[in-house]
Amino acid sequence: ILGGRTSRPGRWPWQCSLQSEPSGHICGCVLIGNKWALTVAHCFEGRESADVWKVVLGINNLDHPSPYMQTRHVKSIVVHSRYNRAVVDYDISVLELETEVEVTSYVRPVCLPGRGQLPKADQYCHITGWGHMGNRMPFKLQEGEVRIISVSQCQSYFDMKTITSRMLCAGYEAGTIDSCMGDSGGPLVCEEDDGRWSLYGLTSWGSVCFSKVLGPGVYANVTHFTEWIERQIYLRTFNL
Amino acid sequence: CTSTSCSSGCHGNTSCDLRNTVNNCSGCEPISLEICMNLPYNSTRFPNYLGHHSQKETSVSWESSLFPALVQTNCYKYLMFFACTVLVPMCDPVTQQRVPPCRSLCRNSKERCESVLGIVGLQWPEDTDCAQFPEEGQANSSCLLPDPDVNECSPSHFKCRSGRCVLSSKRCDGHMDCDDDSDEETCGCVERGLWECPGDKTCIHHNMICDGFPDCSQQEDEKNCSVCSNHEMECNNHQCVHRLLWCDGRRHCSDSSDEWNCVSLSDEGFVVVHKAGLEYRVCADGWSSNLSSVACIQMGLGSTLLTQITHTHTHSFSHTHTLSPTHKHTHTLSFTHTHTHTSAGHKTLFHPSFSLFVLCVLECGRRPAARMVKR
Repeated sequence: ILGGRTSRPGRWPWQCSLQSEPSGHICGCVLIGNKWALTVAHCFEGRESADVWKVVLGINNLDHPSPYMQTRHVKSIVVHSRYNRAVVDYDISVLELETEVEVTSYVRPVCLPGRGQLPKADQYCHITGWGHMGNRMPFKLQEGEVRIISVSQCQSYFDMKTITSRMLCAGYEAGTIDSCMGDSGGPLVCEEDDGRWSLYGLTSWGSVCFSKVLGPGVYANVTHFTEWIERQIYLRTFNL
Repeated sequence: CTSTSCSSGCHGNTSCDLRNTVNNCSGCEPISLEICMNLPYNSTRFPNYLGHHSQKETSVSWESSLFPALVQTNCYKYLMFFACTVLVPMCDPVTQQRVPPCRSLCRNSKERCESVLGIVGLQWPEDTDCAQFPEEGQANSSCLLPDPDVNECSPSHFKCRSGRCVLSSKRCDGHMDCDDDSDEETCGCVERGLWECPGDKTCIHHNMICDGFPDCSQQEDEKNCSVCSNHEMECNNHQCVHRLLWCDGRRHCSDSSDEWNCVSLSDEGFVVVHKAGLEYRVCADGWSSNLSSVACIQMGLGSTLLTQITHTHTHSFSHTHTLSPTHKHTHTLSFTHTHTHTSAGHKTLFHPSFSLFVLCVLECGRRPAARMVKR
């Protein structure tokens, strides 16, 4: 996260780290149920097998295991069948954990948005992750507050790409607070009126975040996939 | 070697992996970078002249966005050709070595286009120092110069009638980008080999029709995709499956859509099950709270908050009666199995009975309250 700050432990209990040996942390992920997490499809390029992945939750400092930490192997990975690697469209995956997590103060699922429920343009939301900070990779979870940007305004930043309905943009023209490499798959969450937090985006792509090129970050638009997500969970819960 | 990493030491050298045979040593690899797929050469070798180690790294690099955008300014006729000789250097199939661009090509590109970048506050990519490239005709070294008829635009561009290149995302986007406005001509879907959505006139690729994903705003691309007989129902991917097989706990549509949404809550919160394509409200007889939690989980709504048995008054509904579940651990009992334990009742007209009301709640999105620490 560029331009963010270090998070207090427990502040984002749905944030998880998707890890694979020998690299360790590869991508972010988000807990949405006791056995289910979301991340982006492009994290699995070249590492499609569930066997090589594990999910670490309840952690703040990647280098210091916490007493609240929980680790789960990945039982199955469901990459969206329309994931398009060239244009990074339909960039979403559902992760089934080997066993249920124990819900604690430090490990809790985030809410999925209702069907058709989108964040308002110019609303402020939060991104988190252990990705590049512009000058180094952090050990401690970083957080940043970003503003939701309309698709038309977002398209103007990206000549070479098409911003589709499966994408959501957030950040700032100057790119001052933005997600970056290593944050992929992590959450963009917004606080609802009732105080609960809902997941509206998964960090997906953007310009080369620690270069001169500016502009917002682009996130997988979770609202577009809510029905697809619930369907994948149902089909696997009931062995269909 | 089959892996280019061995190519430098592969000639008779055992350092290569035994599976590699010395006769297909190759440092060359086919070009897969979309913006350089129309070059006079079709194989490349990494690392490239920007220090990238793979085409994948190059495809997400800043330079692979910068050069196509710069080409639109028409600053230099052969800029795209030069950019590709740097991004995906030509690989000589005989020597397996990279062939660099000639210094003059680099110099011309930089002199004419660097100032344009300056206008928008950007710099010419550092790693493209022209001194590293040989002069054409220099002894013992070959270098690349463009043919007069080389493609000035990449496959990611639309070529205006005037010869200029604009990014393909600007084609028919409602804005005149070409100097002769030709990017906004013949914008009909058919002229572009696409299919037009009847409702909102958007264009979609033909392979998106009847593929199970609605792409038109009124979903016309997913209509009239199959002709099922009366006793069949249409799957999401347009297969036809006998209606008695719907919501029977086993998958019959290859996309399993015959087992989607078999349980739902009506607007008032009554449990509704779908059997053989018909909708039934569940009677309360024989129901257990375990089944409520299975129903909530099945609907992706988390755990049960409330199970209530309610008189059904005036409406006439078809009802199903829940037989006592045969499984002891209903939690493992998939609701669709329970489902088959419900027998479709007959349509009851004005017969008061007890319907099932369930309130599910998904405990989510709550952060622990900040702990109070005396200071």
